[in-house]
Amino acid sequence: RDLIKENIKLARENSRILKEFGVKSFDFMGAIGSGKTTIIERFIESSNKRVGVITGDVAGNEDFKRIRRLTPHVVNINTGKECHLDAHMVMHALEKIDLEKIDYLFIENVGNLVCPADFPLGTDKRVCIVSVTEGDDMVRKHPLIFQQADAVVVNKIDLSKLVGVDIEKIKEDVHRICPNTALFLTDARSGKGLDDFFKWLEG
Amino acid sequence: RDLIKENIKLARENSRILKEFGVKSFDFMGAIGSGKTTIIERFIESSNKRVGVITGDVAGNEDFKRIRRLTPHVVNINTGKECHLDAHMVMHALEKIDLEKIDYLFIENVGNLVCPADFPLGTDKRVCIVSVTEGDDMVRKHPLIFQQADAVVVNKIDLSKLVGVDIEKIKEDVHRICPNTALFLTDARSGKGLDDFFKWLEG
Ligand SMILES: Nc1nc2c(ncn2[C@@H]2O[C@H](COP(=O)(O)OP(=O)(O)OP(=O)(O)O)[C@@H](O)[C@H]2O)c(=O)[nH]1
Ligand SMILES: Nc1nc2c(ncn2[C@@H]2O[C@H](COP(=O)(O)OP(=O)(O)OP(=O)(O)O)[C@@H](O)[C@H]2O)c(=O)[nH]1
Ligand SMILES: [Mg+2]
Ligand SMILES: [Mg+2]
Ligand SMILES: [Zn+2]
Ligand SMILES: [Zn+2]
Repeated sequence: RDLIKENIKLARENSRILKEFGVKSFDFMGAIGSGKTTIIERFIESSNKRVGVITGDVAGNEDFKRIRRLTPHVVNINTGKECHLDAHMVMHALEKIDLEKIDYLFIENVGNLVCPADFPLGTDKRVCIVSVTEGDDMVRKHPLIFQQADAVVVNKIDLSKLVGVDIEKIKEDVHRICPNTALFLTDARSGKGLDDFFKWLEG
Repeated sequence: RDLIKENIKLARENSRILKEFGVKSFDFMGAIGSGKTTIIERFIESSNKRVGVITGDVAGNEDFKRIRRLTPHVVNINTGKECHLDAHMVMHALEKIDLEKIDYLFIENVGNLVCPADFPLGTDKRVCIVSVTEGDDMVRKHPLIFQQADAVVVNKIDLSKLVGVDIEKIKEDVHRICPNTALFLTDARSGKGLDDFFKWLEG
C-alpha cells in the first residue's frame, strides 16, 4: 500500500535528521499500561545524558505532564482516531524539539501491539514493552510487532505470581518468535533489571 | 467513510439474525490482557445458560482453546493486520455457530482501546474491560471507546495497591466521561464483584 511506502520515505528522512544531530533515538512500542512512561522516567532520573521525549497518545496529555517534570524537551502528539504513531507525525514533532540540546530521544508510541509494527518512525532502535499482568501469551498472539523489535522488555515481573503467569513461557516464546531480539525482565517500580536494559540502550 | 457505513449495515444484519434466534449478545472490548477471556470463562462456569463465544485475536488460537474446554459452541477469528473485529468478520463467524443451541453469545474483541470503538458488531450490548494494572488514566486517555460502551468493568482490583493505582480516580473519570455507563469493579481470579456484573448481563 502507498501509505506504508510513504511512511518508509518519511522515516528515512527522520533518521537522517537525528543522525545529523548525533541523537540516539528509540521507538518505545508496547501494550497499554505496560510501563513505557515509567521506564522512560527511570532512565531520565538515572542517566547523565540530556534526554528528549515525544509522547504519543490518542487523547490528552497525561504522559506529557509526567515527563515535563523531568525534562523541558518534550512534545505531545494526539493521534485522535489513529491507533499508532507514524513518521509524518514524528517529523512535525521533531521540528518542535531543539535537537542540539539532547543526546537521546525516546518516542513513546500509542499502547497497541498491532499497527505500530507496520509504521517505523526512523529511530535507531525499536523496543516492545509488555507486562506480565497481560498474561503469558501476548508474544505468541502478536508475533509481527515482536519480530520488528530490536529488544523486548517484560515488565512488572514483581506481579507474575499474582496473575498466575510463568515467565519461562514468555521467554520461550521470545526465543522462538524473535531469536535475535534482546530480552530484558524488569520491575520498573523497584528498578530491578533496568540497569541491563539501560546499558543496552546506551550500548 | 464508506467502511464505517458498510460496517453499520452489516452490524444491523447480525443484530437481526441474533434477535431472530433469541440470542442475547455482548461485544467484549478492552485492553490487551485485561481479563476478557477469564471473565467469559467465569460466566460459563457459573451460569446455567447455554453459551456461544467468538474469540477474536490477531494470530493464533490461545483464547479459543481455553473456551473450547468449557463450551463446544466457539469460533475463532484471526484478524491478521486488523487491530479490531468488524461486522463482516462476525457475520461469517455466526454462520459457523448453531444459534438454536445457545442462549448467550460473547464476542471477545481484539485487545485495543482505539479502533473497536468505531466498529459495532451488532450485539445487544457493548462492554469495555480494563485492568487497574494499566494505570489510573486509561479512561481519560481513550474517551471514545468508553462512550460507546454500555458497561465498564475495571478488573484486577486485587492488584491496585501493588501498581500504585487509586481506584477512586478511575471511578471519577468514568462518571465524568461516560455518566450513563454501568460500572463494575472486579477481581476475576477470586470472583469478587462478578455477581453484580453477571446480573447486569442477564438483566
Ligand atoms: N508493580 C509494578 N507496577 C508498575 C511497574 N511499571 C509500571 N507500573 C505501574 O503500572 C501503571 C502503568 O504504568 P505507565 O508507565 O503509565 O504505563 P504506560 O505503558 O506508559 O501506559 P500508557 O501510556 O497508558 O500505554 C502505573 O500505575 C505504574 O505505577 C512495575 O514494574 N511493577
Ligand atoms: N490478579 C488477577 N489476575 C487476573 C485477573 N483477571 C485475569 N487475570 C490474569 O490476567 C492474565 C490475562 O487474562 P486474560 O483473561 O487472558 O486477559 P484477556 O483480556 O482475555 O487477554 P487478551 O485476549 O490477550 O487481550 C491471566 O494471566 C489471568 O490469570 C484478576 O482479576 N486478578
Ligand atoms: Mg505512557
Ligand atoms: Mg483473551
Ligand atoms: Zn492502527
Ligand atoms: Zn484498528
